[in-house]
Amino acid sequence: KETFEGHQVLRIIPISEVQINLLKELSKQDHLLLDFWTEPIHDSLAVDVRVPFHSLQAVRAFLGYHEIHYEIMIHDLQDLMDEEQREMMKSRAS
Amino acid sequence: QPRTTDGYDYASYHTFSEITSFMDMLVQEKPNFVSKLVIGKSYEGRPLNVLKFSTGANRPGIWIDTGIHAREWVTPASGTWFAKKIVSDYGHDTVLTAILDKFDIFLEIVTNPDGFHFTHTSNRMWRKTRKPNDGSICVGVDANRNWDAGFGGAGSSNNPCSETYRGPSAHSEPEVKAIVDFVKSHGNLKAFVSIHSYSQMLLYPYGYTRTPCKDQAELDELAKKAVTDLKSLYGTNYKYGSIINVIYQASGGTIDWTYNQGIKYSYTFELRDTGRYGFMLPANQIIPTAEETWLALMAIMEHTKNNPY
Repeated sequence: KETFEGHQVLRIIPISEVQINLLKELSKQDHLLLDFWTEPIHDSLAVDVRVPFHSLQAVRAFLGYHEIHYEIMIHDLQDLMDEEQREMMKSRAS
Repeated sequence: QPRTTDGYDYASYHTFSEITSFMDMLVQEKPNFVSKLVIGKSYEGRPLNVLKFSTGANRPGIWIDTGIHAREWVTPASGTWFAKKIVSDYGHDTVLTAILDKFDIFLEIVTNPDGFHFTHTSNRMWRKTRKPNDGSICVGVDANRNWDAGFGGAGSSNNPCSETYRGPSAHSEPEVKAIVDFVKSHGNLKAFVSIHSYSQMLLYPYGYTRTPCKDQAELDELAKKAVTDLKSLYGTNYKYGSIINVIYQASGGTIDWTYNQGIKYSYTFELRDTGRYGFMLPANQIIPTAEETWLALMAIMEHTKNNPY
């Protein structure tokens, strides 16, 4: 079973076409194994991306260097999955 | 397992087999109203179940599907709630009763059962189908890029490892082909609603071309009404418009194909986003999500009833 310890989901708020294009470039970096939950399209839409633990530093550095604003939407994806499992088990038990 | 659909926990996420049991219970409880059609089999052999709500023969139909992207768990959960809502409200809610006195409603709760099962057992973040791709280690196709509407164009990928891989040919996925065959054989669907999550949008064709669809004005007006109704419950804001204008160019999408088949009221939803969870929307959000979406669905279904074509 694939687990997601340390994976974070970042909500990125691009403010210009330039930043959108930078995010598109980021999405082409296959080695980072990024999973875009919402794609960089235009600056009216936030971009959500799941970042594996091993890529976090690189992605944060990229965003920081280009002054692209982001928030951490999910701090540890596996924590949420574990919580979801607990909720399902609790529901079944009840 | 609950013994009746009243005992089913609508505020919890469920596995494919639990949802299937729910469907069977609903049919058993209302055999003259609800039936279960099996329109095909998934790649791994799971049944593609569709609930049919019908009060008479030879009616035009309204189609609703949920869960074509496996990890969007709130969509099949909402679909389950819709099924119970239809049964509960028929004969009590005058608007729904009037709709069901003229139309059948078809509801496919788990459109991608292999992917859905995979999210429960192996990879919660899985999106695509589960058919292996020749010559690639990557599995599955984005079933919302696999339709014969601008198939292969921009906004889909020819890389099997991409999340938006379109597949080797249009309708190559059994999960898609089953719906295609059903739509064609039925021949009288008047509305088609495909439900996704998340990003709070109600969209209409087209996604593969910037050319506006010929009914754009009416679809836009109806979308406005639907999202207004939806917002009235919990204040959830939705964007609406054509796929290509509101989100991005996406070729081979479901509702572009259904619209081109002549189903005028073709819409796709992106359900609510609390801004904190994405695909991991907590189970306590299922019922609010379903309740507000139901208002928009009712707007679309009622308009379909009142505007025959």
